Amino acid sequence: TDVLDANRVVAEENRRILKQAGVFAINLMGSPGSGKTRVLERTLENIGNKIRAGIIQGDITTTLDSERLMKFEVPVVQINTEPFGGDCHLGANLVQRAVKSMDLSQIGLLFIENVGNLVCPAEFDIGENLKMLVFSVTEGEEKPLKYPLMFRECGVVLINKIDLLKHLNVKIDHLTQNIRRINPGAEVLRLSAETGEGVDEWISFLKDRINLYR
Amino acid sequence: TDVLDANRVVAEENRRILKQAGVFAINLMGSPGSGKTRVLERTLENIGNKIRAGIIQGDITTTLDSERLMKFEVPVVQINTEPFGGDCHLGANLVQRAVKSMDLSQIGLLFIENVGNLVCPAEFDIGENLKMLVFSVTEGEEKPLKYPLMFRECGVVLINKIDLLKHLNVKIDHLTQNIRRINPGAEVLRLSAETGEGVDEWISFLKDRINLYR
Ligand SMILES: Nc1nc2c(ncn2[C@@H]2O[C@H](COP(=O)(O)OP(=O)(O)OP(=O)(O)O)[C@@H](O)[C@H]2O)c(=O)[nH]1
Ligand SMILES: Nc1nc2c(ncn2[C@@H]2O[C@H](COP(=O)(O)OP(=O)(O)OP(=O)(O)O)[C@@H](O)[C@H]2O)c(=O)[nH]1
Ligand SMILES: [Mg+2]
Ligand SMILES: [Mg+2]
Repeated sequence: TDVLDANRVVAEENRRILKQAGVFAINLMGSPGSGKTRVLERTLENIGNKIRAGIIQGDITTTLDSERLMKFEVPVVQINTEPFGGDCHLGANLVQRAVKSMDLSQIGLLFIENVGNLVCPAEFDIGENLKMLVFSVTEGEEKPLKYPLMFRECGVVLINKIDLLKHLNVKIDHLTQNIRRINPGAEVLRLSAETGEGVDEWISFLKDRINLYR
Repeated sequence: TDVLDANRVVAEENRRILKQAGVFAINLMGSPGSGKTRVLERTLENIGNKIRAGIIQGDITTTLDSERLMKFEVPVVQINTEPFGGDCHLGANLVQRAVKSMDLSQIGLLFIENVGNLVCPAEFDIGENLKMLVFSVTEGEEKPLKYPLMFRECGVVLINKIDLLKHLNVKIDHLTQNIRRINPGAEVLRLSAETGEGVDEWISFLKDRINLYR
């Protein structure tokens, strides 16, 4: 469609701008409340001083998520889609405005937290180098089959909230199998952003990816 | 926008068709995995023989949810949006096709389970008499502030999965307050579709609403 074509042109511009500045950009997606911001909090606590992170926080409205990240003293830019029609996903345009407002010389790793939605954000390239999905076990094990595009597009799927598994009748092996059926190439990691379990594996995957990019 | 205007015309047709047949229609929305189908299972188990229910199951792809409902021997029609572009919400057009394929003389209450999404479905009138939101406590207490449109549009909000509260740091009173801030007129009910707690209150609310409609 015209909308996606126009978006792709701007996304390519974003990718050039970020590449020139040596910034590795991650499009962080997932359902509302899957734990995207919580995972960011854990990531910022554990990535050490060598990696300089920056955050673009995308939401329909409020600055609630960016306020949670202020304590990490990293550059955070909030985007709200409500003034532009309340889109359920970030487009490359809004991301470009945010990118151009940041001092990219201070950043090596840029997280762009997208609007909570398991469908539309997967269709819009925003100029990222990696699409990442945070998926909560509380959503159920057959979602990869029902919402395949998101799982197909993502290079890494973080299965979050594993601390709750003992209270659920969700089988994490079935969930993982369903993810592999849709996207055999995805890296699938399990963690609890609440307890910290699995965070080390996620951080070492992240560091590997950044080193590959350099 | 033109899309919403065209949709509204078809939605009004749906509403006329359903009213003539004496059918009370509910647009059932919520995030992926919030428990929409689980709540439907509990509802069909408990509404008794006097109410003749019918279901339109909307998903991007698969018939997984309608297969779960087959055991209740009620008419179930599956709609998939993938063949029509993979929309993240049901439009009035697809709903009209489904409605016209059903024998409405056998139905008094029609549930239309929408695609799992806390944003777009709230914008598209499909001809329903009531918009209902199933919201899981696992999504977090401040979502009404971050995704206000859905909460503003719904006449009833079912807070689901309350059996998990004791394992979460979510305060259900804060969640309820946030819902009231966005939509003071909404009926807010708490339940666990898993354990059955609160289902009786939901069924009596539902029966009251159907009687009001008659
Ligand atoms: N038990 C448990 N709860 C978690 C975990 N991660 C996040 N949560 C909770 O899940 C809820 C949502 O977390 P957020 O970080 O706001 O999720 P989000 O995906 O950023 O939400 P939006 O940006 O609003 O779509 C909060 O109540 C968190 O405390 C986890 O690993 N385990
Ligand atoms: N603990 C608990 N789990 C629940 C409850 N209701 C649903 N679940 C679980 O939540 C997961 C999703 O439930 P579904 O009924 O498939 O949710 P849905 O909203 O219909 O999902 P989609 O239609 O795919 O968007 C499943 O693992 C259910 O067992 C509840 O009240 N408590
Ligand atoms: Mg967030
Ligand atoms: Mg369902």
